[in-house]
Amino acid sequence: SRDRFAETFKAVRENFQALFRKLFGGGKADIFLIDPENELESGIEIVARPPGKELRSISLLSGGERAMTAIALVFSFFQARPSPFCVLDEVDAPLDEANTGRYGEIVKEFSKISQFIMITHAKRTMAFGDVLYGVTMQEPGVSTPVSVRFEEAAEMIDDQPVAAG
Amino acid sequence: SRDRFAETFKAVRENFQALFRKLFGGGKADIFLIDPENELESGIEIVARPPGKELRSISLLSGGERAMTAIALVFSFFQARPSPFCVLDEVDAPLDEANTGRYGEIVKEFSKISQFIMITHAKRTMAFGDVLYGVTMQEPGVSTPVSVRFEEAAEMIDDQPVAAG
Amino acid sequence: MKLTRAILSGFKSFADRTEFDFDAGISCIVGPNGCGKSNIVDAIKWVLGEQSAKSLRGGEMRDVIFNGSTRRKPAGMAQVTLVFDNTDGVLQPAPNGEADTSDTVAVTRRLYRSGQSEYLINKTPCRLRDIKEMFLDTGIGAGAYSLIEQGRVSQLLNASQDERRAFFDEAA
Amino acid sequence: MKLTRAILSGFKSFADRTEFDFDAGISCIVGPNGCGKSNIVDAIKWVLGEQSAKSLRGGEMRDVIFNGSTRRKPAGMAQVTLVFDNTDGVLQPAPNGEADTSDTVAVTRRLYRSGQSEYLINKTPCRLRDIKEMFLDTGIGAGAYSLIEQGRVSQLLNASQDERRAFFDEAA
Ligand SMILES: Nc1ncnc2c1ncn2[C@@H]1O[C@H](COP(=O)(O)OP(=O)(O)OP(=O)(O)O)[C@@H](O)[C@H]1O
Ligand SMILES: Nc1ncnc2c1ncn2[C@@H]1O[C@H](COP(=O)(O)OP(=O)(O)OP(=O)(O)O)[C@@H](O)[C@H]1O
Ligand SMILES: [Mg+2]
Ligand SMILES: [Mg+2]
Repeated sequence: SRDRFAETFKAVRENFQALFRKLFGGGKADIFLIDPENELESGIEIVARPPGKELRSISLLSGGERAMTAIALVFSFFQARPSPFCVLDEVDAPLDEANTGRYGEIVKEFSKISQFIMITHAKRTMAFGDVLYGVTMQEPGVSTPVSVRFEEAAEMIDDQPVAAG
Repeated sequence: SRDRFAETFKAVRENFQALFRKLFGGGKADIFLIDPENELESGIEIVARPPGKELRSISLLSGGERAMTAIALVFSFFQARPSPFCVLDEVDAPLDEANTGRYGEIVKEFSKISQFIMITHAKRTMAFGDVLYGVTMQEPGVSTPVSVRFEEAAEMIDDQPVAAG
Repeated sequence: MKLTRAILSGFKSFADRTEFDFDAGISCIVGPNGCGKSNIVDAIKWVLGEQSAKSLRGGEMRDVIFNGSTRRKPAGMAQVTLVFDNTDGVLQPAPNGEADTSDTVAVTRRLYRSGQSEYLINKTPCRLRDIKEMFLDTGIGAGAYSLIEQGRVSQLLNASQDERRAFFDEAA
Repeated sequence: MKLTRAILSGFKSFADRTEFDFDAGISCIVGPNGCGKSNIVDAIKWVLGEQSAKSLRGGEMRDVIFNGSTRRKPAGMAQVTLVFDNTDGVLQPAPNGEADTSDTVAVTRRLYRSGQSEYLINKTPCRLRDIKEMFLDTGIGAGAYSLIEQGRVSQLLNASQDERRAFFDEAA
């Protein structure tokens, strides 16, 4: 219905403005209807300005900035209409360490209302998990579960600096 | 010219078959003309089978497997017609630790004939660099170079396991 | 409504019956490239009603059935079960129109190599639409924002204004 | 032919003149999200002749000029210079048709906010095509496989059979 759309959009929009600021530590972002007169069909535009930077096309944002902006958007929906569980597959791939930590923090906060399942290769993200599930292919081509404790996982992917040259 | 295409394609194809096996530690991959009779216009197909697995559509490969297959393809071109330098921007993003190491090793090997510039967030990849260039934004919105030594870089991105809960 | 368990059998690389118990607030699934983590996501999408093989990274739906390894024969069927704790009554299962008031709701989807499909709610055979209708308005289900596949995060920003609107309509 | 230096000035987030000395076999560029690493890749593409603003992540070419921060005014011009050691003579610079036999080849591209462009080889003004022709057959230049942008690796496999052929023709 039209009212539900307007109401949901308003909530998502407000969430997005706040969550972006939270994830970026400042700056400004917004989503809005291209054609507010035509609520039923109007496309949706998105703008984002990280702190200290000028407003420019979101295509010019970096890989990590785009990922953090998209994370803010996904969680804005989630905050407006929470689902019982949420699955996130390697969402942290383009993020640096600091942003990986912020991603983990926002998942932790939202995990008070819903279950989260995160697939990741990053030790720092794993540390936010209450439980770790390992998957392995001891027998080629066949997946099997393997119990993992954080210390083991951390060690398993620990960066041993490989001597250069 | 047609001869040059045929000759280059043959070289790239042989390189790809060998590099894939090297990067995956086995398995089998190939590129071929859809329509060998029509060399001038034929599209190119690619198949890849990681070791121990059955041959299936490359769409079913995992994110990391696809990245390693693409890396094998890029370096197959490179091996056939080396360029003086090569720039790789966060090619290692979907890779686990083991594959990140293999990616670094193949870059190291090819760096005997050309210069490589890798952009990365991964400590393990950084360790393959002979020189590290840091970029930072001390002043918001303005990029400035910063000298980085590996130990500093490693520390700067070191995974301090964040206590969960 | 809480997800408590996922059971995969013959689904993609999960040749053997594999059970995952979920009860924690945050679960992390880890493992090397190609070990099967994203296949678990596909399994959840599939049992919730995903009908697009492409959306499951395959060419046809039969691609989700374990099709062998160098040492094993292909499986004859793929099966996925999700178990939910429904003490809060958010789910209102009604397989074939008959209300089921249990505190636990198990949803099962099967696909045989012959192409035949089976669907069950709490062991009662039903239609796929019964499953999809049950999850309607819960925020879960194929296409929702509650399931972010590998590589999809950037697509959210690349989308055109109208695609973004379509995503919104689906989610809202 | 070896790349020895890259100098960015007013190019995207590099408001101030910034020099990178490359001589090692393997150089790694590191730093936090959004600090400007991929902008360096864009700078290299641009000075080698990239004419598609979209390929540089912008809407129009003017988007490559530093357009200010909360504390700084926009720049009036973007300039990038690449310096090559050409002792092996691989490059045969001929700005305006006049052969230049130096051991060092510097290529410069400028774009003013007015829209005016300037191109130079070893400080001799020339046309963009002189730069592109110089790099022809060296394996470098916009569109080649020697420059893999962020996120592009997966596209190589997603491509259709004909797109893959197009990529091949360009590279071969
Ligand atoms: N029907 C099938 N039968 C057997 N194996 C399959 C089937 N479909 C897909 N696979 C295999 O599953 C593997 C992919 O698994 P998946 O995408 O879950 O990996 P992943 O753990 O997410 O890895 P990454 O970390 O690289 O993303 C591929 O090697 C693929 O060949
Ligand atoms: N013309 C311009 N003037 C000023 N800043 C610009 C301009 N064009 C782009 N930028 C800024 O440059 C930043 C992106 O830089 P870049 O893509 O190089 O980051 P990065 O270091 O590669 O980060 P990541 O690790 O996330 O990929 C963006 O914040 C963008 O706003
Ligand atoms: Mg995956
Ligand atoms: Mg980047």
